[in-house]
Amino acid sequence: CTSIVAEDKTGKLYHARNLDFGLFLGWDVKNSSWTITEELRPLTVSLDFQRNNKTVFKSSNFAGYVGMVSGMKPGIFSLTMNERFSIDGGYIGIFQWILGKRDGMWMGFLTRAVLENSTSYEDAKDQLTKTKLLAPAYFILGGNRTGQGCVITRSRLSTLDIWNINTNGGPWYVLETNYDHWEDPFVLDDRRTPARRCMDRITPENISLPTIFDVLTTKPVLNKLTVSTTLISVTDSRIETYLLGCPDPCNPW
Amino acid sequence: LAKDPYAEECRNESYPPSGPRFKGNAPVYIINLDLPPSKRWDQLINDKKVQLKTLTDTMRGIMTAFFPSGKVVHILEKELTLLSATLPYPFREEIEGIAKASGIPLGEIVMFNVFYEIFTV
Repeated sequence: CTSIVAEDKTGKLYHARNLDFGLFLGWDVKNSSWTITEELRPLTVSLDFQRNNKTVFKSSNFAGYVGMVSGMKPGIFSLTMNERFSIDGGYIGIFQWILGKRDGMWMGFLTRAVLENSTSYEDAKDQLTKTKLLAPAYFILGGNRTGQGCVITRSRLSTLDIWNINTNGGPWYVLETNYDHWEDPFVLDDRRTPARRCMDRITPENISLPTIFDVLTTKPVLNKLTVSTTLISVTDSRIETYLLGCPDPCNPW
Repeated sequence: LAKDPYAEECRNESYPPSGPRFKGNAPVYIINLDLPPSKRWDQLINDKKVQLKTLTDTMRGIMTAFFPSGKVVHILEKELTLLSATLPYPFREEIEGIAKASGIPLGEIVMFNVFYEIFTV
């Protein structure tokens, strides 16, 4: 996955992500594609969660999955989740859960609860930072005013790092793939460098959802694992999800 | 290391999406949180149950490829069915509702919903 939160020169925030999934889960030789990736695309939906006929939050989701990986609370905050691989992975959390140690939360359930119940960027950040998890993750959070954007790097039990935008001399955007931002990405899976190169060309003067879409659909940021691209503007209460493929020649990940 | 052969120059003016990379818009559904959790997903699942069945069949097929006897898949599905009873409100009820609406075994729907935790090793 690749998630970006960026702030333009007026302080307006944009949030977008590529959802990549299906690595090593069946390769279709005939069509040169990942089987699960292709099967997730027709399951991708935009959801509008309502109570009393009023929108509580919106998300981009898979039919049949009740957790959240991308969503927005209109006018308040936006949230995406990127996968974080670790030896101390979710299988340990599941094992502990089965044995009765149930003080951690399932990743998708936490993001759903945050989107449903949190009332501010700070509240969402607090929940995503402090809640114990069953699996490690990256949470990418955006808000509705200047400086409200961050990447939260989570292990199962604690927060390893919070990387903020535009405060104390921080960058005008944060960009997360599937590696800790303070370390180099795996050399055979470096989507970060090309994505950053494209973002740096855009500058805060020209950043917008269409220009972020340009970044996310540039190969190898776009790759054979990409299921969809979601664009979010909290201020405009706007969330758009497009199903994407990567025609050959294209990186398998 | 050689330069990435498939990398390209940064794209420009690709929005609104079109061309061979664009596979369509995600359809929009309303999820009514005023409904009982077991009923919230009925309309969506009714529309997508064929695609969901295709996916869960593929996941089962991949596991069977790793463990051809089928015993591991059987045990996993049985355990995941039991696991559903431990999931918190309203997720347990929603997952059970999805299994009922789709006609897909509960264990397979649970697996789809906890796949992230399984996959992060």
